[in-house]
Amino acid sequence: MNIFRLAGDMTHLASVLVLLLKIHTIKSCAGISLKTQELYALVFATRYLDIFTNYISFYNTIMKLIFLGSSFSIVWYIKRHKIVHRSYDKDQDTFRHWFIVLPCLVLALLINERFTFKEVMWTFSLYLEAVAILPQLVLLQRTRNIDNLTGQYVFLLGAYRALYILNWIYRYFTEDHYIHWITWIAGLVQTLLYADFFYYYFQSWKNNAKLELPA
Amino acid sequence: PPFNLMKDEL
Repeated sequence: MNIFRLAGDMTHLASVLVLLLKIHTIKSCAGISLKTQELYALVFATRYLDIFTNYISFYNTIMKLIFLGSSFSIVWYIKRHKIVHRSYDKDQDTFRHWFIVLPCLVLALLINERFTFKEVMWTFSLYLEAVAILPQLVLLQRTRNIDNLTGQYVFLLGAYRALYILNWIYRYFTEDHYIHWITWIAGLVQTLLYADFFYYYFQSWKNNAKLELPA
Repeated sequence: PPFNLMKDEL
């Protein structure tokens, strides 16, 4: 464990807690894409298949349980909660996210480190996570104004993967044969997708203006 | 290290 990875995990944890806090306290999911949340639930479900078979550490298991629990409860809140689901704007959240699931699955079948079920599922979860934010970014473009919590959620989500890239660089230089091209490229693509959001997020933060994304 | 131990990241 290095500082970059710990910071990345904490940032990722903060992003899901900010979202849960927002939904649970103000009982609203305005501006949140259910599609992105469903994709993230699928990412964790396919990435943590070995949660009970492959014990790494107490920390690792706890964090996996938190990510699984939070992502599925966020989906439940938006879909099932009697008050929260009313603030879900399904007319705006129209990204056909199942269309990106299939290419990720096909790609995972073609490009992976080992052709076993768990390894293909794990690779699929990496590819899917790289594009899971797309429905949310599309929704933000549409709804233009972003409330603070949603902006912070997306920012923290992008920042966690950027910190993971620093972690991979650190591990590459400090550990022998630590080479995971698939993870690195998927992580880089994921972070680049946030790039323009980061730009507008910092602009609004610098000018102390409301965060607005161009049409 | 064994392959699955390489999956020590979240």
